[in-house]
Formats: sequence, structure tokens, C-alpha cells
Amino acid sequence: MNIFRFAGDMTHLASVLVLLLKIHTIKSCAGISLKTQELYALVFATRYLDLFTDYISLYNTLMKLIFLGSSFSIVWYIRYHKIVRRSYDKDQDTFRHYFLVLPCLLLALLINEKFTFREVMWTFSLYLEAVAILPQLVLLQRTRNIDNLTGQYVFLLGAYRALYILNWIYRYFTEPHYVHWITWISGLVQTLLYADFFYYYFQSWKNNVKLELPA
Amino acid sequence: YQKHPKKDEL
Repeated sequence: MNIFRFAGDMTHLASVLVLLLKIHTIKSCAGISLKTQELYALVFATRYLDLFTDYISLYNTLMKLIFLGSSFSIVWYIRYHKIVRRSYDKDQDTFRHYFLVLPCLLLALLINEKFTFREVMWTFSLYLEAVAILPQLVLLQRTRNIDNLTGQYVFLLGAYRALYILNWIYRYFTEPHYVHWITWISGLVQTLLYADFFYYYFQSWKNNVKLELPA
Repeated sequence: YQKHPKKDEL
């Protein structure tokens, strides 16, 4: 464990807690893409298949349970909670996320480190996580203005993967044989997808104006 | 023998 990875995990934890807090307190999911939340639940479900088979550390197991629990409860809130679901804008959240799932699955079947069920599922979860934010970014473009909780959520989500890139660089130089091209490339693609959002986020933060995304 | 299997990251 290194400081970059720990900071990355804490940032990732903060992003899901910010979202849960928003939905739980103001009972609204305005501006939140259910599609992205469903994709994230799928990412965790396919990545943490080893939850009960490989014990790595208490921290690892605890964090996996938190990420699984939070992502599925966010999906539950938006889908089934009688008050929250009313604020879900399904006419705007129309990204066909199946068009993301299938290519990622095919790619995972083609490019992976070992052709086993667990390894393909894990690789699938990496590719899917890289693009899972797209429905949310599309929704933000459509609804133009975004409330700061959603802005913070997306920012933290992007920051966590950027910290993970520092973690991979650190581990590459400190651990022999630590080479995982698939992880690194999908993590880089993921961070680059946030890049333009980061740009506008910092612009609005610097000029102290409400975050407006160009249409 | 690797101390941790490769999947030690979240």
C-alpha cells in the first residue's frame, strides 16, 4: 500500500459517500445518471468476484463491501425509493449503456492476461469502469448546469483514478515485475475522459462561477 | 510465491 493508492481509495470512497449523502438527505437524484450508477454496480460486481475466495487484508475486504453496498444502494434509491425516483430524469438519461457493456465484454474476451472466467470478468470490469462515466457526462452536458454535489462527485471520481495512475508509477519503480498494461491503459483512458470535465470544473472553481458545461 | 495475489488493488 502506498500513499497514492490510499489517497485514491479515500477519494473514491468520498465520491460514493458524497453521492449517497446527497440522495439520502435531500431525497433527490436530480442530475445523476442512473445508467452510470448501474454500470458502476456492474463494475464492482464483476471485479470483486474474489471477495470470498481471496482474503488480502481487512482493509481490502472492507472497502470492497463498502463499494458494493454503496453502488447497489444508490441504484436501489434511484430505481425504487418512492421519493427519490420521482426526481430521476429518465428522458434525459438516455445513453444506451448496453452499447458500452457489450464492446467491453468482447474486448475483455480478446485482450486479457489469462483466459479464465475470473480474469475475463476482472478485465471486463476494468474496461467498463473506464467508460462508465460517459452517461453521466452526457447527462451533465444536456442538463447544462450541475449542482455542486454532482460536480464534486464527478471530480472525486476522476481524481481517484488519477491518483491510481501515480500509484502504478510508484509500484512500477518500487516493485520488480510489477507490469499490468491492461490496468494502466484502461486507467489512463478513464482519466483522460474526465480531462475536459476537469478543465471546466477548475475554470468554474477559479473564476468562482457556477459550473457550466458547453453544450 | 507472491505474497499477495496480483489483485491486491480495489
